[in-house]
Amino acid sequence: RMRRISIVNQKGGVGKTTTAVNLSAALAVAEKRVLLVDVDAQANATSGIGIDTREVPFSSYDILSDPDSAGKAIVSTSIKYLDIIPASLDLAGLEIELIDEEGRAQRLRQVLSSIDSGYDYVIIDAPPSLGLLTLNALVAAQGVIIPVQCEYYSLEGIGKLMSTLDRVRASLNPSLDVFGVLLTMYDPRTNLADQVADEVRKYFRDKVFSTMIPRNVRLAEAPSFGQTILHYDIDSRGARAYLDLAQEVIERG
Amino acid sequence: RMRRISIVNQKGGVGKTTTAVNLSAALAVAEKRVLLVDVDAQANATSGIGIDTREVPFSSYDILSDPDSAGKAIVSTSIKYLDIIPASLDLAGLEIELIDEEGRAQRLRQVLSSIDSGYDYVIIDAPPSLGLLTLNALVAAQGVIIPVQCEYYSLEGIGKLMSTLDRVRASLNPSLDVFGVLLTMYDPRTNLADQVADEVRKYFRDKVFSTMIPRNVRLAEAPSFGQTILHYDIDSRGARAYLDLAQEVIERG
Ligand SMILES: Nc1ncnc2c1ncn2[C@@H]1O[C@H](COP(=O)(O)OP(=O)(O)OP(=O)(O)O)[C@@H](O)[C@H]1O
Ligand SMILES: Nc1ncnc2c1ncn2[C@@H]1O[C@H](COP(=O)(O)OP(=O)(O)OP(=O)(O)O)[C@@H](O)[C@H]1O
Ligand SMILES: [Mg+2]
Ligand SMILES: [Mg+2]
Repeated sequence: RMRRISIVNQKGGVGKTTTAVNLSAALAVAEKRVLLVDVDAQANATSGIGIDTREVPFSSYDILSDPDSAGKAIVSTSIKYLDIIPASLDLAGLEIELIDEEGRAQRLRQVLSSIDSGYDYVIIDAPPSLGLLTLNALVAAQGVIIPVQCEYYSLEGIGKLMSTLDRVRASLNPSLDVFGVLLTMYDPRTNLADQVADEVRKYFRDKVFSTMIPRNVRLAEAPSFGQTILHYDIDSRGARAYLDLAQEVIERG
Repeated sequence: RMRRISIVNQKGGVGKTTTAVNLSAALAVAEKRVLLVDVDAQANATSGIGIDTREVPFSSYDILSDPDSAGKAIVSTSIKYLDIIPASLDLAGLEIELIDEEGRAQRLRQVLSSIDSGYDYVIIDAPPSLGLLTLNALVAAQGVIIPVQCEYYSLEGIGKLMSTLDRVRASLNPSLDVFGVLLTMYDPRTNLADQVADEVRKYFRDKVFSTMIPRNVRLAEAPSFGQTILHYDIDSRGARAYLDLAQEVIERG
């Protein structure tokens, strides 16, 4: 049973990629087979896991352009149980290239349904927008994890994100569900963080993970070495938080 | 002589809106007449300056759909010398709506050239992508300010941004220039910040503003009150930094 989860929020810099990369690694450490799919033209998840986008033969761009070629873009990483479909910069042009194509929002779902293998989880990292690539991530997923940075601007976009989920649920993906809401960059020394956390819990109630990701500079350092937090600094608060999150994700089933 | 500057970087959460709002306010305090233009569907600059997007009759969406209506979307703010063209959520659909329109990338430039008034500066806040709205901001501007968060992922996208600027310069806007590069969320306690700052200075040399914006929670708190940092906490390090930045911007002419 392959659990497909997209990490989405159109607000920029809230920790989508950091969550996609480190949750995937933490699930792999728990011996779950994970496929990480990077559909952001920035290709941060790809470099964050240690892969050079210039050296990959096939990327998510290729398979979205030609869904029948799905399997060939899967690359194994240095982490056991974790594979990736890397992104490439070409993705930036896909929205225009597919503008007249039938079923352009369902391409990623098509790709994932044709990947016949024993993955337990597929984790999809989306860009900071509600365009075609995020739409593909929403149509392909059974559930979404919404990272919310504990700051004001991050709260503002939630209403728009929820109405987008409603629209996708009503049209292309009736089973799309909020799998969980994750509070990120939580800094207990600021009042702002607690105010935002309270608002988010009032709105999302038990959808909010009890694990909060603390602001921890080690999380920001790890990608510069192409490593996940588990391999860069297993003793850090960031690593502990993502290991806890993986347990919660597994328990939610 | 109206100086048109766009605040751009496709990397999310690097401080584009925080810079657009607070630089505009700091220029206004120096008695420069400023028009802040919000072309991000998130409308964060609009709410950051204290305006409710639901209450504005006309927005940047309306004037981009119908450039002849330019003047009617200008709204004065509570800050003397500072007006705004607010955003609205409808902007999210504009890229698709204008897909077949001639000159769709030059609409904002058309709008600004028809605004006949004594603004010294037009500051444009762009979304975290390289789509049509950012393209409009690049075509309409004489120069760009590129905020770079002092973290690794922020470095990665700079090459792509520069090649996009080159393409726009070669086609639609030959005078497009890097007005300045701004280091944001600088935290001197981390090695990472200095490493990134060094890389940025090596690449951009004297384009980098000597003012660095420190990580300062007061900057994140101010928008929840609909206030700029100058009005929320004039004594904060964040306020000092944006006042210094405004001086540098004025000096660069
Ligand atoms: N908990 C954390 N503590 C400290 N830094 C963090 C944390 N989470 C993420 N970061 C850093 O904050 C920045 C933004 O995070 P990230 O790039 O993961 O966000 P994103 O939502 O994927 O951004 P985008 O919208 O551009 O895709 C990055 O430099 C990252 O390293
Ligand atoms: N120097 C700073 N110190 C502390 N917090 C900051 C600073 N600059 C910005 N912030 C906060 O960081 C978050 C991201 O900043 P902001 O929204 O301005 O970035 P952005 O580039 O406009 O994001 P987007 O890509 O979504 O448009 C916001 O919550 C903001 O309040
Ligand atoms: Mg990301
Ligand atoms: Mg912004």
